[in-house]
Amino acid sequence: MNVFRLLGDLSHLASIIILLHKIQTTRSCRGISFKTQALYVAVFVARYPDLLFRFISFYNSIMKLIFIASSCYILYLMRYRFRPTHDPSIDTFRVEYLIGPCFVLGLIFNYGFNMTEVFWSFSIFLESVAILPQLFMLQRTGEAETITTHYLAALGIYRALYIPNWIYRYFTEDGVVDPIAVTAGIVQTGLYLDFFYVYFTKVLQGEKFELPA
Amino acid sequence: DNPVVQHDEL
Repeated sequence: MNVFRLLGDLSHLASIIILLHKIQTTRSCRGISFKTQALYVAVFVARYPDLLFRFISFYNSIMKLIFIASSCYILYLMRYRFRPTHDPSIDTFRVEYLIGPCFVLGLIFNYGFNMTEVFWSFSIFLESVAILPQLFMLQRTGEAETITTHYLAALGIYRALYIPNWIYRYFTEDGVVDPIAVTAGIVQTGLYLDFFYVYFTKVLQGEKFELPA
Repeated sequence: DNPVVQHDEL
């Protein structure tokens, strides 16, 4: 564990808390892509079955349980509690175009041809693009509530912080490198660059998040 | 079998 990874994980945790806070206080999931949230459930369920047979640390297990439980809870809130506030007509990204190719990538690139490793790889690839339905929705509506942009920023910062973590680990842990996670992580962070630009130049200056028409 | 990479990250 190093400071980059810890701050990254905490940023991930913060993003979930911000999203829950937004849904509960506005009593609405307006502006949130159900598809992206469903993809995160798929990511965690595909990646964390190792909870059952591999113990890494107390921290690791607790975080995994939190991520699985909170992502399922968010889906429940969107699907049942606040269902009328979700507009499927703007959440139209075709997720099958993400799931299929990611699964094929998982079959090709993995650290062992077995269920656990293939699903692990699949989850890494899927996580890297899971934000696309959300960004697509943002692009369509052209604006976002400020709290929603804080959620997205925390989520983007989480993956961005994993990059210095990998560099740090490479130098401190005898050249250790995880090419699948690193490649997918760089792609994932890259997807946020446009968003980050608007977030840091507008939202953090007190302006509303609006994309140029 | 031992995975090449230890999946110790989240």
